[in-house]
Amino acid sequence: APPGRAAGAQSWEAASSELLGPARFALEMYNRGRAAGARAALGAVRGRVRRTGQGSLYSLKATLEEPPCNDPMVCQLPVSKKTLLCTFEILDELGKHMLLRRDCAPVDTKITDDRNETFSSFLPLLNMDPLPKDLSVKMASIFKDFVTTYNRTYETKEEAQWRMSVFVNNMVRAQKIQALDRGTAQYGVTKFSDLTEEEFRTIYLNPLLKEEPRKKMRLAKSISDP
Amino acid sequence: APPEWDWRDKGAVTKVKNQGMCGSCWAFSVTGNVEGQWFLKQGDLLSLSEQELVDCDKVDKACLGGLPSNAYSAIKTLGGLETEDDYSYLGHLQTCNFSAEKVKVYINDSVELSQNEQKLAAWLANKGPISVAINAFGMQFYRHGISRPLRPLCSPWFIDHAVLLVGYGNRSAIPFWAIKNSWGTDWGEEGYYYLHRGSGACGVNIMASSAVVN
Repeated sequence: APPGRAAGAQSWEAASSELLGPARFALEMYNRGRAAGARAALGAVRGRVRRTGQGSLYSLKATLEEPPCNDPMVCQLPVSKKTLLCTFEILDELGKHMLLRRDCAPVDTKITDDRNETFSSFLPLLNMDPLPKDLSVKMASIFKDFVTTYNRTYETKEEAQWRMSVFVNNMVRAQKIQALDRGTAQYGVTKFSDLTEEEFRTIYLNPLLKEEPRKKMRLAKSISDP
Repeated sequence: APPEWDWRDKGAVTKVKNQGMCGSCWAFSVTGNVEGQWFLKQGDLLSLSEQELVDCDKVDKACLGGLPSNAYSAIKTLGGLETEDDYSYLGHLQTCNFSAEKVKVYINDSVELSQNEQKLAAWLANKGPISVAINAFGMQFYRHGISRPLRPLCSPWFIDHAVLLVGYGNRSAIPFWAIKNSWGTDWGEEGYYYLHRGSGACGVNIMASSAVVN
């Protein structure tokens, strides 16, 4: 984008060279912890940049080339190289990069998740300072979408407002879980998104499982036949 | 073990169920395992009753939680399990309405399995789906893909959800366990959860067990 453009203005035709820095950062985060021969390589990159008050928000779509797998500890049979299509969102503030979103899937995957695209694009808005003026409108719209999708009903307006605040808080939690996951999982809106952590844990989980002592059973014999 | 295996492809797994607003995951994990064991031994896939365990397993705590080891003992003590149709799921505790005449499936014993994930894979491919317990970190917001949380966030010391391993394999060279959950088909990948395999992710290897049908 030309220098001097107003903060918040969107630049949809950013030069490729501007995207390479954030793309390489995203690749570095993706490959973190991998041995040299197991690192993915960056393919094509395209994206857009939005200018914020103190930095830039990059939304990238990149192809990554996963190397073939010949390590029997990882894959019992050799696996040929794979191409992944990844969506990254990187915030660049005062020269410091932060990965806000990483979502990768094989290019031949049948799972489409257009709905989560909207939810995930909304999350960086929560980190902006100051928050966008139309944030509450966006929040209400996405919450309404959730209520419709999962057929949620609330008895009072006050409860609905409370559940919306829980929903927004959970979207931030989901974003953090996403950022810290080292697999390919995508986290976001689910039918449990209007429950507090305490409610979810109390209703759906099983605290007895971590208690000791538990009844001992005999140990099964290992499978030795091929 | 074979490089991949999925008992869903072999007809050993019933449809995904829904525990509802009740902490009865332990019952679903156990019935799923017994369904698989009965199928492998008797050739008949029957959907079995979780409500029987919720109501009649007096050692466990119904919707407040339970342990698979207790559930196996309860099945042996009662004399077996009724089918889902005969003793349908309600999602809350009620008076035990077990009828020995309606038992369709029984078990002879239960075993604890190895904590080595390669041995678990071999056992699964050979013997059937496995009841396991995991740390449910992140599952409230899980949509799809292979989950692999950082170990401090998904500690095996804080296991809080019982599920069923039905298969394993690799996606893009990332090894996974295919896990049948009990939160309905409108959660996760059509009701299934995919967890990284080989790293002890979320304690998946800590509490593996199975019923034994002779």
